[in-house]
Amino acid sequence: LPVQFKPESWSNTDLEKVKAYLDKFYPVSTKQKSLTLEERIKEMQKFFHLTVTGKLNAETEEMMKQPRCGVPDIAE
Amino acid sequence: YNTFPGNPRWRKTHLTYKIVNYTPDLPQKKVDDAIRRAFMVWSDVTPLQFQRVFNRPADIVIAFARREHGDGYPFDGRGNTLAHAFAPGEGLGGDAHFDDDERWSEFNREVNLFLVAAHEFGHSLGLGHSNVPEALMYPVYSYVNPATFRLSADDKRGIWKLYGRKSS
Repeated sequence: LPVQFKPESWSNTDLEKVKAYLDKFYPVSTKQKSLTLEERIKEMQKFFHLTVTGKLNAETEEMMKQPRCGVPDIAE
Repeated sequence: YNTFPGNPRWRKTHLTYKIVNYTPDLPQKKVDDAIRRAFMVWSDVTPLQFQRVFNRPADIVIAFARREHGDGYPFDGRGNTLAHAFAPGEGLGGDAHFDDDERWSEFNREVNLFLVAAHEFGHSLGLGHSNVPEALMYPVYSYVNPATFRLSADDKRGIWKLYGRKSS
């Protein structure tokens, strides 16, 4: 069975950082409130043509560290 | 390319801009020139014209700021977010803010003001982010030589959708 991915294995700071990044650049609208963290990471990975895993792998973490514009990537 | 929801755009082609303060990282003349050239990136390919004004309201207000600066979208210190801008509209609409905790430069050192300004003015005109890595409207900063900078086809398609092409 695919093991249900548990972000608990991340450090709290990683989790906070990822959520802060996604909240800022991939804000969820009211109708998307049920999106899991994994689904939101996939949305960001798709935008940046990264491997879509829903996990905070090295390339995703690296992209989140890049200097960038403060405007969200998905129009809200 | 992307536009903003509802495709907000300016309903006129003659737009004004005002620089309300300066970064200490560059001589003011260098900032003026970088801003002027950044607007030219868009006026070169559309019917848009940009006029700088000094002591009266402007469509696009340009400011350098740190951390919380009154628009509800605080900057975050050096690195990460470099700048942001607002879609066309009244008040804050069209305005562009640059994080003064960055080191702004006119060359390849630190953050090139011309490149970031040209990107932010794309937002000021109604463009969202592009997922084309070579596009100016790609959200992540990367240096290209301003002297040889060219808008990508994706950027042009986006701005032409909003304002049409520059008539020959």
